[in-house]
Amino acid sequence: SQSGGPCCSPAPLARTPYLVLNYVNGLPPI
Amino acid sequence: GITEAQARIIVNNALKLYSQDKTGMVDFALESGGGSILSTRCSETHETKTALISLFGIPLWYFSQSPRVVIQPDIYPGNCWAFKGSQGYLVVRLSMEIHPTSFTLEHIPKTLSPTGNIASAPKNFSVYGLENEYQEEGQLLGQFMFDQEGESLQTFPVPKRPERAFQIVELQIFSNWGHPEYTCLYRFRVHGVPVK
Amino acid sequence: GITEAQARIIVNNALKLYSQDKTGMVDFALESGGGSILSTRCSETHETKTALISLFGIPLWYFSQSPRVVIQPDIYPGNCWAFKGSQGYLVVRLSMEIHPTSFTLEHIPKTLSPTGNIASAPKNFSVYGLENEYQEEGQLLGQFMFDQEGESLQTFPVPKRPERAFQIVELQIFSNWGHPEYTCLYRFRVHGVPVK
Repeated sequence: SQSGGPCCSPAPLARTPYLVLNYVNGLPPI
Repeated sequence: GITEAQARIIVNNALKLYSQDKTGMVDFALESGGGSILSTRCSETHETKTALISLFGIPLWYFSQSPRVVIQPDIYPGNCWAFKGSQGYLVVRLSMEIHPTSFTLEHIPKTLSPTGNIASAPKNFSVYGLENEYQEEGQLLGQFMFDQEGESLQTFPVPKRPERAFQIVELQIFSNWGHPEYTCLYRFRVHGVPVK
Repeated sequence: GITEAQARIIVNNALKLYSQDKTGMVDFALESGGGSILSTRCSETHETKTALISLFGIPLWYFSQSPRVVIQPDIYPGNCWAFKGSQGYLVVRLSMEIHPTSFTLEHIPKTLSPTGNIASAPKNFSVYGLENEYQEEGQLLGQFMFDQEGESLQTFPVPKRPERAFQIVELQIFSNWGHPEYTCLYRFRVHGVPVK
């Protein structure tokens, strides 16, 4: 289910021991 | 009967579609094309501590696949993101804002699974459109089932095209095909029409 | 009309060619086979600062594709080397000295482009054979045009086989198909006959 409970909050990937990639300024060259 | 020339055309068209990421459709979730993983909500990577990386004989760390592999095209056995249990979440930011029209889920074929089965494959799942990363209840785009007896690549059309467009979608997996410990996601794609 | 057996032969042969790097020809530029990028002369990588890599929430660097991807086989959308503008240079050292016979340029098919077009594709280009890395004017091997309405993989035969052999070639791009900021090179291959 979507609402309620501890799973609503986004679990930050910042705690994970692997490299995270985020696009911050539009599309990469394609 | 068909002529040789007709047969060649059929074959060439089939190979052409195959070479176009097998679907001939843009995947707006693809990482190299601008998609990214924002969150896995409360689902946790299933850490098996089986793949040990060493250098000069010195153990360094245990390697496990990150959720990013779900939006990367390599689907060789093992190149999946495994989350604990059978309920998982993946929040994906698409390369651009689109009206989603269909989703594709892929798993390895049973013939390539060392265990002889694909019990770790997802079964029932839903996809939601989110207005922003932190929205708790998005708009349900559809509920689907990945069939373990079906093709290794299955595309699911959105039943009703949403009025608004989304750049963030959430994949929610509810069940798998029997694996007691984890569920493996090989590749999830999002197809649609970009907003003008 | 053809028989089922003949149809199977046509299919198998087409699959065989497809599995042989799609062309069935040696690519002497391929990095894993011994090719390498020597220089991009005065062309600059188009740095967009869009792909941010972080670890434990700490931003580390902006990622962008290097010119090496031009001699690597992964051609998924985004896995191209983008140089600023529409004039670019790439000096490639081949795995061995050859008499070049043809060149192959590849771009993503329009059907897979999130933008719906391939304006970033190269248009007019030339290939030169160089005696050494620092030679400024090499021997012109041919002038060609990549057709955006054509196949995503296009092979261009050298009009006149050069007398001498080369281990270094220079790809010069003069124009693209309309993108105002950058040109994307997905893959460049060099085919030929090795010197005995």
